[in-house]
Amino acid sequence: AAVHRDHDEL
Amino acid sequence: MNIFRISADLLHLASFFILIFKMKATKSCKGISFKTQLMYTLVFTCRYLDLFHVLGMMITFNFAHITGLTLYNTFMKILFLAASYYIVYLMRTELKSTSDDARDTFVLWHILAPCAVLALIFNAQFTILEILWTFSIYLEAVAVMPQLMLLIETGEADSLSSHYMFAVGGYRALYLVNWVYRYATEPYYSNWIAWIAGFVQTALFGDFFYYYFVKIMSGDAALKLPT
Repeated sequence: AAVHRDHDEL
Repeated sequence: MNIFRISADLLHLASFFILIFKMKATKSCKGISFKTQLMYTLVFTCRYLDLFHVLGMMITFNFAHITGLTLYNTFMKILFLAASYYIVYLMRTELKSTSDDARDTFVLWHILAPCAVLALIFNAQFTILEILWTFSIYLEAVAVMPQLMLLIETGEADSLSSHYMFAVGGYRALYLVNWVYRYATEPYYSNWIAWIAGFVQTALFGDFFYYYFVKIMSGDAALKLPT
């Protein structure tokens, strides 16, 4: 599934 | 989180301290493009809007989703926002008389409009937060343009300015390495928007990096660009 990646970078 | 990412963030943090130290020590912002610094405040403002969400969770003691990485990211985001706004504040108050506005001639619409259009077309999700995040990614890639134009106009930079440029350019190069590492180690990782923009951003520093290393090799104090 195209998990909407959470922005875990700066 | 990996060593490339951490060293990138620390190099980015160093770039703020180098610039603030230089401005405070020389009591001048000569040779520093206000427009580029202004673009950086816009980049971080559009990118870190999720801060409200995280801080909201914290003050309501809803720590279920707060991880160590979240705390690290939140701390750094607040630092980056505070530092970039402080720099713009310094350039428009205490150091206004030393500003280089006359030579800071880059037309900001030339980067703002294309980034806004691109963010509306190429994004991961058509939501306000995601479009603003994407806009900030595209804008950061070209935000250094006014500073590069000013550097070319000046023809040289003092050593602190060149170290600042190296740090702010180098951090995204380390992010590129971080993305390669994550792509290789995490099964579903893809970050093609940030990868392409980060690649362009680092490439824009390419010319500067060349002259920076020439200066380091030749032991010159100031960075010299070809006249």
